Amino acid sequence: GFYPNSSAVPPDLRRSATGNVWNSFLNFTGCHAGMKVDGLYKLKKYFQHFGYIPETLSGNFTDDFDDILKTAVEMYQRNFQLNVTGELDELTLNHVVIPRCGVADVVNGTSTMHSGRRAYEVSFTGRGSRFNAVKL
Amino acid sequence: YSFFPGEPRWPERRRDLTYAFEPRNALTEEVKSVFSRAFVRWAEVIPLTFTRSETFSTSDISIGFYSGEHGDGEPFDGEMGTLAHAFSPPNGHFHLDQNENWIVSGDGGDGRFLSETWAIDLESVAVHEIGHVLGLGHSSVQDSIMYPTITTGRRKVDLTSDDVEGVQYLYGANPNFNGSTSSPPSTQQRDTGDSG
Repeated sequence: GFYPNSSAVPPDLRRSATGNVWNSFLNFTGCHAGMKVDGLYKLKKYFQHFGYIPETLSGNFTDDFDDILKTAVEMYQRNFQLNVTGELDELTLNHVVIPRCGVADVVNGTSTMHSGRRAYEVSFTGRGSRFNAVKL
Repeated sequence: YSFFPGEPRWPERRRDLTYAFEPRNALTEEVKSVFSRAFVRWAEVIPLTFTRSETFSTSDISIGFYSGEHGDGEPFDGEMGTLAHAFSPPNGHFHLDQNENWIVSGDGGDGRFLSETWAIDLESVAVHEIGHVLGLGHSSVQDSIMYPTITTGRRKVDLTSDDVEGVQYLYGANPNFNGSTSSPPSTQQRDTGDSG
């Protein structure tokens, strides 16, 4: 549906928090390596969709919180500048369920999200004059 | 900012691009104008032009709203979740999830609207996906257009310096660009991540 503004969305069409297809992932809060939780394979599929688990590992995901998932969680946390715990803490899962673009963050196992060139502003003080430059 | 592997971009001979809408969607002029505004935001900073075409099959960029599996192996998942996706140059395919509540008002710049409504600002998503169409990948800079997530009730349409630097690396600067973008991200935001 298209609406001119948010208040124009009919009340019966307004989404509740449970309308988010990923909200069930919040049930995994507190999960960490070594645990086995029903449905955890779905979260592995999520991470695989966005590149955090290689396509070559597709197939029979289990509900085990294994090293594959731990590595994926750590890479996700690094990309989104969360605390890198390797665990499914509340902050991480609250971020996982946010609506997002379907394009992968990681390609061929390498995250590109931090690959941009950084700008450093430096100041030089010359004889009687001061000027600034941006180094790319 | 980041790029797709190999840094694909539209070739030198294709700098005047056309875009068209999936005719089966029968979009209103109001909805189409949202995309026009989104294209303008990128055209202001790079020497590319974007012209609307009525010929969907031959346009450089094809825009369509689809539901579930729609032929590219990347099915949409219903409300929320994945909102849209686009392909790297020179593919030009730009798809949005038909099952979202899209807000098309286009009022103002970045900001929030009623957050209790689970609705997505269409122009915010359009500006982001056009970034992919041009060759940008996702950015770790939270305020940038190319950050992968968007919170419901949020409108984010202004290019940041991170977005501009990225796209100008691919295409150079629009000679008429005056260098004005929204506030740059903080140094901490840029420098706290690893190098990937």
